[in-house]
Parts: sequence; C-alpha cells; structure tokens
Amino acid sequence: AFPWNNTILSWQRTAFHFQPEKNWMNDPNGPLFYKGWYHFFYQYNPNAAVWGDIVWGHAVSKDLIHWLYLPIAMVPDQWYDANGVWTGSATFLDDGSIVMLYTGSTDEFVQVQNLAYPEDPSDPLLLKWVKFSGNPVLVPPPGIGAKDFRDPTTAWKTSSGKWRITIGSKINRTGISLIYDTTDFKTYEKHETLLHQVPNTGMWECVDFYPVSKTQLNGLDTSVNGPDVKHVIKASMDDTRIDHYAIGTYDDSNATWVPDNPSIDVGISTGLRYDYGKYYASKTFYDQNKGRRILWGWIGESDSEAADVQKGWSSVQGIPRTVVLDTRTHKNLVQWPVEEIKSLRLSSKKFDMTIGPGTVVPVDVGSATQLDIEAEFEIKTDDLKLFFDDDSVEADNKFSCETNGGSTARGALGPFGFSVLADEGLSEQTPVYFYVTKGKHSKLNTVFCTDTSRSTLANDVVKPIYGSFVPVLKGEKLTMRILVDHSIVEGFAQGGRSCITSRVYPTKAIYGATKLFLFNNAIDATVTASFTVWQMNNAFIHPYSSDDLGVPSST
Amino acid sequence: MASTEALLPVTSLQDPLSESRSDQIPETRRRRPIKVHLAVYSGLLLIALYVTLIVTHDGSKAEIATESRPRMAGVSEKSNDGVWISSDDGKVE
Repeated sequence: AFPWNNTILSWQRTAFHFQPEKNWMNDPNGPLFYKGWYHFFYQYNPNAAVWGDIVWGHAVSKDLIHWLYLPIAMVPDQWYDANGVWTGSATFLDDGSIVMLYTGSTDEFVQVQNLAYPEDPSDPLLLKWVKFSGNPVLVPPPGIGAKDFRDPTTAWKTSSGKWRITIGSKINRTGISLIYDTTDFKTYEKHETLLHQVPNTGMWECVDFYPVSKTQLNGLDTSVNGPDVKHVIKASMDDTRIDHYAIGTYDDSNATWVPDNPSIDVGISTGLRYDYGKYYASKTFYDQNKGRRILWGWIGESDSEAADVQKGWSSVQGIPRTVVLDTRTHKNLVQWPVEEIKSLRLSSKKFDMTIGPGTVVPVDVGSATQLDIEAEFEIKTDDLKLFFDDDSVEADNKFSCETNGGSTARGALGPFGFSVLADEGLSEQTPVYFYVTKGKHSKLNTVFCTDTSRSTLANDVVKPIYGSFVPVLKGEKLTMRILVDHSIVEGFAQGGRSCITSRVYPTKAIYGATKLFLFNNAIDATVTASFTVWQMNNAFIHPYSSDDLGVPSST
Repeated sequence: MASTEALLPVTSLQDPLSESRSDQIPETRRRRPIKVHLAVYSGLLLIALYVTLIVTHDGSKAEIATESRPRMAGVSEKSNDGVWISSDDGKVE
C-alpha cells in the first residue's frame, strides 16, 4: 500500500461538499425544507471511519451549501432498530406536519419499517425525534427475505386520497418494488401487484419514485400526476452499486409503472444512470421553497479502508442537483448543481483557445484545487467535414470510455477536454473529456468520460475510466461543467444530460502544485475552447451554535 | 484477525509439551528414547496440525473478504477493499 502521510491525507478533505467532521457517512436520508431550513439526515457511524453502528446524522442549511451540524437525530435504542437506524424518507402530511419512515435492522437483523416524527413541530431545527410506540409498522411480507426489505420512499397521494409508498426488495434475482397504501402511516395495505420488477437485476435498494413535468422546467411535488407528467423510478443496485433510473408511465389505479423503453429498464446495464462515475443510494426531495426537485447522492471513497481509517473520515455527498426531464430529448433527465453553488465563486478568468491535434496547454488559473469550470467546445468545421465525408471511416457505435483506452487513446476527433488535479509534469492528472466518433448514418456520436487511471501515483486506489454516450442535438455545441474540490471531481456534459463523479487521490498534484490543463489528443481535429474558470470559496460547514441559528442562547 | 486467534490455542499447546519434556530429564535412561520418540512424533503431529490450520486460515480469510460486516448485516458492500488490487490493470470498478 502507498505510504500515505498526513500532508496528503489532509489535502483530500473537501472544501465545499458536505461531509461530517469525522468518521463514516453513507446514504442521504429524509431531506426536506421546513420553516426556513433545509434539513439533511445521513447514515452515520459516530464511532469510526468505516461502516457500522449506523445512526442518523443531521445538519441544516439555509442554502444547501453552508451547513450546521446538529446533534444526532436518531440512534438504535429499540429492539426494532437495535442493529441500525437505516435509510428512510420524509413525507409532509396535508396539515404540514412531517412523518419519517425508516428501515430498522432489528436485534435479530430483520429489516422492518418504522415510523418517527418530530417531537416539537414548532422547532424549525427538528432537533428531537420520537419513534412511534407501535413500531415496527411493516415487517417483511411472506416470500420476502428478512434482509431484503429496506429503504421506504417518500409517500405520495393516490387518487382515492390514500398515501402510497414503495419499498425495494428482490425475489430470487428479480429486483422488485413493493407497494403499500396507508391512511395513517401506522397500518398498511399491501398490493398484490408490484410497482415494477426487472429480472436479473438483484436487490433494489433506496428506491425513489417521483413525477417530472413533460413541459415545464420546474420540479413537481411527489403526489403530482396528470397527462403532462412522466414518472421516474430509480433503484440502487445492491449487486453493482450503481444508481439506475428509467422514465415511464405510472397508473394510479393499479399502482403499476411501465417504462417508456423496456430495453433500458431500471437496472439494465445499458440503461440510464444518474451518474456514470461513483454515485449511489441517491434520493430526491421536492423543495417547496423554490419549486424544484433536488437530488442528493452518496459519493463513497475509491481508496482503501485502511487509508480512510488513517485520515479519520470516509465519504462525501455530491453537490445537490436539480433534476428535471430533458424537454428536448424526452428520453433522459438533466441534472445541474443547485444555483446556490455560484455563491462560492470567487475570481474568474475567461479563456478562448484554439488548440491543434496533440496539444496540451497549461491554463493559468493559479492553484487549481477548488474550481468551477464552464466550457464550450467546437471542432473545426473543415475537420468535421473531412471526417464524415471519408467513406473509409466506419461507424463506431461500440466506443466506450471504459474499454477504449482512456484519454491517451487517440482518435480522429478526440479526446479533448481538461486535465484537472494535475501536477506540472503531468505525472498525475484526471482528464475530463469528450470523444467524438462517427455513429449511425454519419451522425456524430459523442461520449463524455473521466479517466482516473493516472490520477494518482498511489497504488491502493481504484482508478477506473468512467463515461457514457451523451446526446448532442442539432445546433448544440459541446458543453461541459466541472466542479473540482480536492478529492472529488463532478463533471456535467450537455447541460447535465450525462454526469460523472469521481474520487481521486493525487500525491503530487496537491496544494499549490495543483494545475489545470486544456488538451486536445485528437489526431485530425483542431478544437476551439471557450471557457471560464472560477476559483471556489470554502463552504461554511461546522457544528451549530446559538449565534449561527439566530436564536437566544439557552444558558 | 479471527484466524490469528484461531491459531493461538495450537501455539499454546506447545508450551505444556516442552514443559513436560523438561520434567522428564531426571527419568531413567532406559525410558528416555521412548520419550524422545514421543516428543518427536508429537512435534510432527503438531506441525501437521499447524499446517492444516494455516490452510483453514487462508480459506476463512477469503470468506471474510466476501462477507464484510455490512454484507453480513444485510446492506450493500461499502468498501473498495479487494477491488483496488485490480486497479492497476485499468479495470472498471
């Protein structure tokens, strides 16, 4: 294993992504906006930097960027959650009160669903939570394994006025989402039908189900339905640790959902993903404050557990993203960092560069540890024409970032993009890039990739090449946005049609030695890049005090 | 870790044996060769047992690697350990 030292490990801690002060974190839980505060709960081990002893951590924010750590919200103190207060979701009832459904791992490791609610609804901080005396409210039904029944969703209203939830599970190798109706969240009626099922996908964790507008760019409350609405099912695949989603039609009357395109159904390996990098156990909530749907996702580590223990923490949360249906393609979602992230932008520099084939250019932005980059790329028209008129160039519909050699494999029209978190000599670098090939009927086929294979000289790190095809419509330029924050890089292509989050652990490209490069590794294309780079400020994330909260001290 | 503990009782078995050997020093010359043979055979037996335990030790270690704490508790795998070893090949996680 690489001899990590405190200097390197300290640098890895992020500056504007949410993470606890120390120890382990995983799934986002029960996000909501209440009385002026965004609440974020999370799976947290208060005792170590590895998974275990899970409680609900709790933090609040006014803007989803700056956070105050609050006391732990719920701990395993009952037989029905003795082995962990696991993932759950919040629902606002008609009177504005909140109920929280969460999975408990019982004293015998059976997964059951439990009900909790705020002790004092007038408290905007929701500091104290009461567990319902009749817990558990749901136990694994017949035919479902004791350890295959977890992560209840936010409830939505049926046309008959009941509340409906779905819970992920599996039967043999078929991933399923069970459906329950309730009127009081204490007693439930199970549907014999499933919301959805997909063979050979394994256990579905952290199922999410929500509507998206076919016409509007605003988000929708979870209970909204109608002719202008599509419904999204997301499930986290236990087997692969990938979050897959699919878009389809929900039938309220029989509580089922049908995908628009069965060939890219939930969990199918060629199907849609929120993020083609490291992104799991995600959960959305409707932000009634700004009329948008926001997506949280857990970003684990790509280093070893031993390194996590040494640095004393593990995992971050992705920058919250707005999520809407792509109203141009109608085939995918688009995700974009919440607008509040712009409040962290400091000085900026604008660049217009034309770079020929096989060129790497340093971008003079000073230290490049915390950046927000927005870029547009254009391939020289003559080069494009030559390429597409050349009949000897065959269509390449099978190109994949993972298997085609990464950013060093040169093609006619790519790769080109940025190398972030690079050192002066490029011994460490993480290229985020486009690669353009000839697709069917001589159309452009564009993939968006992140290559972490040279991101660090350390050997005890997973260094994949991530990526996917990204739709580029007629008249659109190639665009990308990259958020760089120490050991995390989030890339968004074509306005968020494709996203890639990666964790990288440079050993030389750290502190003041971190550089940014623009590169064009294509053989035949000259590329023009117009981009702006902002230095990013630190977010204010620390334990709360009475002063922070604007409330009188209790002492 | 668990397998290290499993080896401890075997190691401790050797101590009583060596003590008994030292106890035999005052015994008669006639009986000494038998004791020596017994000690040698016992030693060989212990070595065989030790080797067997080493094999078992490796096997149990492999089991632990696939059944981590979160897996045993009933949630998805949380760690990359075991994956990063292949990362130098550029394999996808």
